[in-house]
Amino acid sequence: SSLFVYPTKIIIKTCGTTQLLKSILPLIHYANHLGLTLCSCRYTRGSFIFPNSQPFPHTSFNHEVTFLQDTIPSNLCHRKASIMPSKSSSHSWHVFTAHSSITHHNHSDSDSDVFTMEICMTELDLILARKFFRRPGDGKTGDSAGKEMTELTGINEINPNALICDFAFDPCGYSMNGMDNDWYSTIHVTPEDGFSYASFECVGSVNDNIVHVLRKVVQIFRPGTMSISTTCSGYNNEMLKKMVNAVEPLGLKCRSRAVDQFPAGETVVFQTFMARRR
Amino acid sequence: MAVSGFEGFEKRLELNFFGDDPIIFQLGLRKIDFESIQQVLEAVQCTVVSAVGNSYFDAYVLSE
Repeated sequence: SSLFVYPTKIIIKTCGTTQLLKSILPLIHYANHLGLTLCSCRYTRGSFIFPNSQPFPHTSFNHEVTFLQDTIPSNLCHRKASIMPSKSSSHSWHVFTAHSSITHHNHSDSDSDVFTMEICMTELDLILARKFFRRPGDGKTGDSAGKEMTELTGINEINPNALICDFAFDPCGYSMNGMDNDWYSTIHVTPEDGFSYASFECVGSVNDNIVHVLRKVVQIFRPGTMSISTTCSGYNNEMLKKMVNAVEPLGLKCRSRAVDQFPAGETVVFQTFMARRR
Repeated sequence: MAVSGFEGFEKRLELNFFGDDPIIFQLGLRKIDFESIQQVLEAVQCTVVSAVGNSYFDAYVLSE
């Protein structure tokens, strides 16, 4: 799980049975004390592997949306909730957004060529996933074991310019945050066979080398299934083509693509890929 | 699929704020002290395990 705090933006991403939406009210409270007012809220997630284990309000997307509607201030009046489908009923992308006005753009995401990419991967390659297990009695700290995993897996080669803060959990699991000037990236890995999962998220520009990034991510995890959700200010077909062209030569076939529009001109594209071997 | 196990799929929340005072934009939310951040995370049911910052933002690795 990760938290990013910018001067006017906060991003929290948590896994397991955390109750993420309960952070909204205290965050609004602390921000108000600093003279800041909430102007947009975006909540996203994939389909849980174990939905019945989630606590309220994460028991269903309906419950989450109701909780969001009741919690966020009324000035965020442009609201939309959507479940973006794939060909598999077990892989959907859940999105809720709310904006006060399209005029409040004091953060870098207002740039038209900037996008956020959220990748979810399951059925990780067994041998590669083993690299995210600690060796019993390795005598390392979470930080030093995390650093070793970062180098052993090639995660440090995704963006060689990034400052990486990494952590290895005991007995297994890995998280890292990357910082490259004002752009973040983050990886989280749950390597256990049967419910293995890894995520990669970054913010970037359509002019960046997205092909290199995607190829490295696929090579590090070799997932059986992968979804890529991109959020940006418009539909960029060239960028989507680049993504497919980066991933398909590595044995993943694009199976579905869903596009939806959200308030303040946001476009979300949700693509799913499956390994050809399956 | 396993009967039960650790839920890897994350929930992601992004909040954007604005203010009238341009000085706020220099640090803004980064002025929230660590104790307050821990209180927020307590509501979420996770904790900070590692942290780093640069001149643009602060990044925390969390438990769970």
